[in-house]
Amino acid sequence: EGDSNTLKHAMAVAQHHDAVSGTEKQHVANDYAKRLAIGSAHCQVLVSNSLALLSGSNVPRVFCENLNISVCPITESSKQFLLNVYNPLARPVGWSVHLPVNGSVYNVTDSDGTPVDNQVIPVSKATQDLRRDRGSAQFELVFQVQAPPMGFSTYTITLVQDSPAPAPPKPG
Amino acid sequence: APTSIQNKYLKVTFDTQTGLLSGLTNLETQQTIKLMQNFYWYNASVGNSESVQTSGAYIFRPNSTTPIIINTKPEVTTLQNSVVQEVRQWFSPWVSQVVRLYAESKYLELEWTVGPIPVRDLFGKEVITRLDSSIETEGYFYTDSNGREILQRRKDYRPTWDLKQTEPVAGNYYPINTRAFIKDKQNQLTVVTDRSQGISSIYNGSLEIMVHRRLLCDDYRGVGEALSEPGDYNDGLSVRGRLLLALTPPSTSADTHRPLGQEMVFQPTLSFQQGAP
Repeated sequence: EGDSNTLKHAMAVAQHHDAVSGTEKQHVANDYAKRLAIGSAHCQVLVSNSLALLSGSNVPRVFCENLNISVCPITESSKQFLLNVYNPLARPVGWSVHLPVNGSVYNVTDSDGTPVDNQVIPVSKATQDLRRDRGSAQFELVFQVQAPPMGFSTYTITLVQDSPAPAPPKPG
Repeated sequence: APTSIQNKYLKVTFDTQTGLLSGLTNLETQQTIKLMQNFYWYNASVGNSESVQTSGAYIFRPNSTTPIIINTKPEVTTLQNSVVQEVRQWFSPWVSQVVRLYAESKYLELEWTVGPIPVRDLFGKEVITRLDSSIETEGYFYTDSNGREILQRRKDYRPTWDLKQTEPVAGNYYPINTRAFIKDKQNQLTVVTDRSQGISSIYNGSLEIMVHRRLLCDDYRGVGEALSEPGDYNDGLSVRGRLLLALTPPSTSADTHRPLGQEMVFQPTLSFQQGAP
């Protein structure tokens, strides 16, 4: 079962103790981080359950916490996967996503089956340095998603071609 | 570096010799500013003859008013396609940045990556990025308070008492939670951040944002440890964050930065499922 209380409590502890990095000993900072991570995991179950109910799909849903360093096992290894975008704002939003992938050509469609313009670009050197042994994606799939107010949209991503690789970035 | 990247809303120019940002144009309003950006670090004070106070988690106290530049000429690579244009700047093994412009966006994204900060030279480092613009600010800039009231800040001045400034850099730093801006009669440059940081405007037309710090001394405020987070591999913490820049007339700037701030704080939640719909 998911819940949001665990995160609420962890956040309350962090706020009460002014949990700004460096204003506590490192082992205490680690404890704050652990409490927040556990709270976040409980929320993920809650969101997952809610989306399962709303979408009518019980296929297991995963969250990728390291997308900012191009790490996401499901997008890196799958030939076909779904992306769910939940928008917490009370107005429609457009948002650009970068998904770590290993193929070079992908077909992206929205829930109506309409193709979405997308591009595959190489993962930057800085990202490769940051993630070290945590992922192996060579590329990022970039496209813009739209999501309705306080609702979600679903995109289908299908691998079209494994190779050849896109051209590397041009030297400055 | 490329001469410029642009979409239908923004044009971003680069100095082809250095690879650094050199200008920003709002194509809708036809306003242009000079805009240079780079990364620097302040050498953390370990105390001096005026005060034994060291720079630490609670106390920001650089030992000089002049920050040290990390690289005047970063290595640059570019990517341009129909969805996104990127200029990737590599300043050093521990500082890099992607200047990113999406096809449909009215703001410029700067995705910075800093760390692990090296400290083998025994200098604590407080890393900043500074935006130097042609906007005539006359010592004023503006920061938010948790995304709500935006307060005017004036260099070496406090509105409710006569300030005797003893820390020319740190004494002008303020918190930024979601946004800050500088403006003159024609132009407003707004910076939206993805996290709370420290910000200042030491020079006219400039904004400097502290993005990361790693220190070697405790600041005697009770923690008893230096701010030197170990990170995953015990060689220091790496941090990646984003700044969004918007150039607008002052009178309409809130129309841009309010939704932008909301979108930054309440980002969409992404989840994935294997297989077909």
